[in-house]
Amino acid sequence: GTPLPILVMALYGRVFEKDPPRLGQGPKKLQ
Amino acid sequence: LDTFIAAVYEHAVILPNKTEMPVSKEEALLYMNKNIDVLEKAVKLAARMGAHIIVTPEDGIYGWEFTRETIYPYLEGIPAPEVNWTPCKDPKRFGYTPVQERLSCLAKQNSIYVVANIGDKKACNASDPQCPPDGRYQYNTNVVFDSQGKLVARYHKYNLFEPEIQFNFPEDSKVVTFDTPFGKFGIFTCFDIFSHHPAVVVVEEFQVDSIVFPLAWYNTLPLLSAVPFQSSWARAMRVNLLAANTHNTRMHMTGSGIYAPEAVKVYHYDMETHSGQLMLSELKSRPQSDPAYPTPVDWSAFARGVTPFSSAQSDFPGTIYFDEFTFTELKQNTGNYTVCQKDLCCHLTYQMSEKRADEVYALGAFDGLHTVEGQYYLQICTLLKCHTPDLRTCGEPVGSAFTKFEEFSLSGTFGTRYVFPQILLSGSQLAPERYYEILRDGRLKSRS
Repeated sequence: GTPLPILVMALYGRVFEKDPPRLGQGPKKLQ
Repeated sequence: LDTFIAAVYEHAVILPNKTEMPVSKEEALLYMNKNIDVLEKAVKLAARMGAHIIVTPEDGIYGWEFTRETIYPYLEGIPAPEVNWTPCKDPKRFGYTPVQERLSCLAKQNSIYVVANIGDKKACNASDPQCPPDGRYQYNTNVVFDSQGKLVARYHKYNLFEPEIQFNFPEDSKVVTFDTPFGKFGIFTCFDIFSHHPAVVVVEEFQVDSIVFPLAWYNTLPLLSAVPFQSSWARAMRVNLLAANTHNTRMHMTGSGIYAPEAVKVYHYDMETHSGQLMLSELKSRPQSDPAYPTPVDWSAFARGVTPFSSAQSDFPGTIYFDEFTFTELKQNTGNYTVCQKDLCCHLTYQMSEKRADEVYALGAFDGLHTVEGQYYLQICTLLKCHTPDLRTCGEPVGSAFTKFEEFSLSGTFGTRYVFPQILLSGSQLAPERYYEILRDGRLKSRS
């Protein structure tokens, strides 16, 4: 293989079941 | 059509002067038309080059520096596509809608689908308990006009980003799709890409082939830069993604591309100039028909079978974008390391060409809720170069590296099937697919 000058390598996982109801500003804005 | 030509335009938005008081409708339209003048050149050129659809960025027509009051003159009433409306033919049907008229005519006169991001206003009154005090909702809105200029899609951004105080959340998340002669499309905006609803739902339940994706994304190294993250999302979700970003080097906004599941077709990343960039690429209308279409991956299959490597190591904490990772240093030019945090264990096997004294690398694991500028749960395995040989700098943004890896294999005991693989090389360049592979058992591995 070709040697690679790596800055960063990642396996970026998202666990949706553990998310709060909203990702963004959050419920406080709604109230 | 079996294939189509997609176009994406990274636009250097002409930002209105920040004002305390709202400007007049006329002045607002003046500014929006300045931006649309630039977008028009891109649309015309893309159409001349045979593009079937062009995507332009979020906030591309008026920018993002507003309060709820000062954005009001820029907003129009945008009806639902069910009304069967072509603004270019019937501009007065829904009141004062000059921006929709102009976008519709751009699409019609150039026979191309045009995707743009504008603002929608909806009046409400006291009978609606959620109605804001000023009697209206304001929505960050993507609109799509087909090649006849007809409004075929309207999407209200569900996951507003923290600074977007000028807009309201829609009451619930709507999944918006539209059909074309070159496949079924989904649509969402910027921060939505982190979400299950609508981002995963539109792919898995609505079975779209491609996503149009206006964004105004500022890059956060090392893990949340637009091009590596969004191309990895297209790879993992196995759909085409047409990502049009704004261009503003002062705010680190750059990074657009046309990403197919099997490969990055074209991307643009430019922190040097202040100009926009048009990109085109041919895509399969149905990515599944491509022989190189990726097979499903069981991301934890390999890692579950690994006995943790027990080389003498001393773990240390480090922060990436406010998340506290557990790191371990790669002390030799070759070796096997395991680092764990909570339920997640990350395994790395690697071979460097040479171990440089002036560059330090670390393997990191994070299993937790990210809580800054949004809240979402992550499980991340990462190999990264530390900013300096001081281990306290691991996790800080890094731009260049001289250490070369001849071989690598990264895997993790993920508790999710939604894992996005990315490799960024020195100079913020994406690693071409020919240099690495993603095995069905979840390993991100160098190609021998």
